[in-house]
Amino acid sequence: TDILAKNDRYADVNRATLRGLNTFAINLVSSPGSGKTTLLCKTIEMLGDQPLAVIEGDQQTANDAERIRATGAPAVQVNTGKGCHLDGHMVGHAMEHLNLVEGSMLFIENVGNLVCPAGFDLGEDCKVAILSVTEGEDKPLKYPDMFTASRIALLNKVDLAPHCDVDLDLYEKNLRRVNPGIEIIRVSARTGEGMDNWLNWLKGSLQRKR
Amino acid sequence: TDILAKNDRYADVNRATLRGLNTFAINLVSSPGSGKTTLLCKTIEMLGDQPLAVIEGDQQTANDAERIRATGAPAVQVNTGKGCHLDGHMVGHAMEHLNLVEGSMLFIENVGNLVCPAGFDLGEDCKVAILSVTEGEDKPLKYPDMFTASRIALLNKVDLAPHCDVDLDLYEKNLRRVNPGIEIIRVSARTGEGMDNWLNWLKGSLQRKR
Ligand SMILES: Nc1nc2c(ncn2[C@@H]2O[C@H](COP(=O)(O)OP(=O)(O)OP(=O)(O)O)[C@@H](O)[C@H]2O)c(=O)[nH]1
Ligand SMILES: Nc1nc2c(ncn2[C@@H]2O[C@H](COP(=O)(O)OP(=O)(O)OP(=O)(O)O)[C@@H](O)[C@H]2O)c(=O)[nH]1
Ligand SMILES: [Mg+2]
Ligand SMILES: [Mg+2]
Repeated sequence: TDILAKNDRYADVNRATLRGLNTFAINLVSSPGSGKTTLLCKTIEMLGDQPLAVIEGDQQTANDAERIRATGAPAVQVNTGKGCHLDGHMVGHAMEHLNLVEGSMLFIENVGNLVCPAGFDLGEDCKVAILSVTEGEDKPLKYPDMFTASRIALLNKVDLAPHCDVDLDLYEKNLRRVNPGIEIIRVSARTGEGMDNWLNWLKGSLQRKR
Repeated sequence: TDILAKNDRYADVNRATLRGLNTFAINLVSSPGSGKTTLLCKTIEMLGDQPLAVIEGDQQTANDAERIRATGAPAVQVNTGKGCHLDGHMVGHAMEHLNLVEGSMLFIENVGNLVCPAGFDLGEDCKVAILSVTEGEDKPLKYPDMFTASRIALLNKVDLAPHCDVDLDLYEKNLRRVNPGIEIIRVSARTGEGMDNWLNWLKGSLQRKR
């Protein structure tokens, strides 16, 4: 709780900085390999000339930051070593290395982990949780804190659904059992299905923040 | 480090208990939804009358323990609440509720998490890591501690590989980059592909322990 209180102080500073820049920030969370980076790359392509930046969190490697930079967008890579989640201090530091302009979007891709990031505020406007259709319909029930803490859930890799016997309606039902108010969009970062809905949600959220 | 030392004392007690029972114990680790429980159910079916038991770890619900019990095998469910991994103390407790006989196999399914369980000894003979082919070939590089700590990696859901453009040879290459000695078996818990190799590995490991 002392660690949490210390974290929240850093997170509050980040939140105030982002407020001052009218910048909409999301904390993107999911299991390893659910498609956070792929979705971000696709999102960046579709956002065109919207000013934006990315903070990448991983135990090791700069793989994800490199994939983001390949789209032309600025990205800072944070390596947590043994750490299982980004924290407010790391994000504050990373923000100093980004030239955020007025009215930007800031994407923070957290370490792949459906448990630990739930309790750590980074100063974001909201958490966006990604679930892959391949992970199984009961995941929201088994990892509830992450979905209680998220404003919206993206059901990704819907292109694989036909090969998985997954029940997408049950998946959504379970999400709403844990968090009745959560928004849900079905997407494929690979084929582009549902991505327009996701982009509209993003742009609307940025507008509402101004 | 104090937490770790305390954990290791409990783990050592577990290890001694299992040694005394000539019981082979694995700590099954993976991301959420990579297929641990499905693989265990399939494994239990194929093991026939081999004495065995399962300890299930999850944040919430008894879903996995119920799935195991549906196969006829005994299972104890541990709920960690906000906790992101099983520890030696929880496992020692759970073992008291299982009637382990001589020459058993003990399967410990850890909380779905590719980061935190790496550092927590439970008293097992070895860690078995599961990766789904859908998660992406760079996962071993990005979450190295888990694969350095594992004796064997199961590449699961190979039935989905044709629909994923995944490069399984690269996946294996990355695993061996991180842990040159790691064993690898390609499986599908769903179709049964590769499961004979996995069963042989298990039975051989039990034999070697005696
Ligand atoms: N079929 C399919 N594959 C996808 C989709 N989105 C991502 N993938 C694949 O899923 C794998 C993992 O994608 P990533 O974007 O690296 O996942 P991630 O969540 O960023 O992973 P970490 O950052 O390591 O936790 C890659 O092989 C992607 O090509 C999708 O919509 N459909
Ligand atoms: N196509 C395919 N699907 C699989 C395979 N193995 C498991 N699944 C599916 O993957 C989903 C998740 O499986 P689980 O066994 O619940 O995964 P888990 O690792 O135990 O998940 P947690 O315990 O919640 O971390 C389910 O929908 C399974 O049917 C496989 O070999 N092929
Ligand atoms: Mg990523
Ligand atoms: Mg399971």
